[in-house]
Amino acid sequence: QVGQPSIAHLPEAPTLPLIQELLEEAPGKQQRKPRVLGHPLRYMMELYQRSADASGHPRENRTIGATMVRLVRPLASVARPRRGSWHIQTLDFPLRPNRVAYQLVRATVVYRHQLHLTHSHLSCHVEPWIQKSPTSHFPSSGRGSSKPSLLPKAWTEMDIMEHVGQKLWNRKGRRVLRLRFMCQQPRGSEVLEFWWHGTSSLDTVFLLLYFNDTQSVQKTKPLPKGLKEFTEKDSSLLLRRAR
Amino acid sequence: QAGSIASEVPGPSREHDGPESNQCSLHPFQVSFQQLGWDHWIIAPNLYSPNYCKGVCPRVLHYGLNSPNHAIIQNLVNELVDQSVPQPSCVPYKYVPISILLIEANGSILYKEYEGMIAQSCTCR
Repeated sequence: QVGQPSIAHLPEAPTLPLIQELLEEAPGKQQRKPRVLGHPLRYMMELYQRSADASGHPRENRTIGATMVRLVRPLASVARPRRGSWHIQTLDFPLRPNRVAYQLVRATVVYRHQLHLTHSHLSCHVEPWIQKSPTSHFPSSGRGSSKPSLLPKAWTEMDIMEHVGQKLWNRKGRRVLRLRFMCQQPRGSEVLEFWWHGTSSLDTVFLLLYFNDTQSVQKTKPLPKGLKEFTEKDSSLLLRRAR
Repeated sequence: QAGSIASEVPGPSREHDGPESNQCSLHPFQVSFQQLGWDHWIIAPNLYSPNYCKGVCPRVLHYGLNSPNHAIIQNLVNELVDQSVPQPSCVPYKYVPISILLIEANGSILYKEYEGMIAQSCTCR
């Protein structure tokens, strides 16, 4: 609350962009910090340490290539019946509407390509979910189209930028990116059906969305009201129009 | 004639500008996210150093302060024309960003660089 008349001359909206942003992103004070432990948090801590020093200053030689990175965990996993030596889970990642000021520049999925068990191990990979995929087709090796990254050897990062624009909604009406997490057990090894159904992939597969801030462009040339509302509903359409 | 204008301006005096320790300058300042009430969602960094600018702006604004021409004129107006026009204020000149790691309400983890979060130098304007 500021009563100084000079403040009233500032542009009306957004008056306090940082505070507005914090209100959108921050959980309520009464809400406890969501319990996110394990691999996703560890991964993001490593990403942070590579990109910023202990005081929070962004490193000059950072290779992150974006000003914002969001790690998204799957909403839930659905295990499919085993097909031969293949175990398959369908994973839905929520894709919330993006703010206009941020442009998606890269999307990857990160997963463990080896799941080590007590007496065996599974070779895993991720592929985009396709509605009518041929049931007979399964790749013979696990890695897919991964590209080199700074990840520990146990993790693979795969570019899925072209699949993020797919239109898919789950039963609750949320827009999702659906992926298949597929693991193969060695021939002749113990059947792991029970173990697989009880396994949560929530910590072994996650989505990374890289955004760049385009706020300066937005300030100089604001979008017409109609287009702004349109883009808030679906940022991918904006990207197509810009092209 | 810049020379004649300058000759009208009295030289810097400690009497007017105050002691040097009171001059406009950057003051280091550190705060924890707990003090700001944000510790329930910010994971890193632990401490935040926004710093601040404080002090008296001198009547003759030297190059080191990076003051715009307007500030120099306003100083002259205050000195020579109308004292109800205030002297320039001591404010941040350059800022640097800060990287923050936070947990969102839905459990997503966010790395984000926020611009203009740390004052790095000060100016009189």
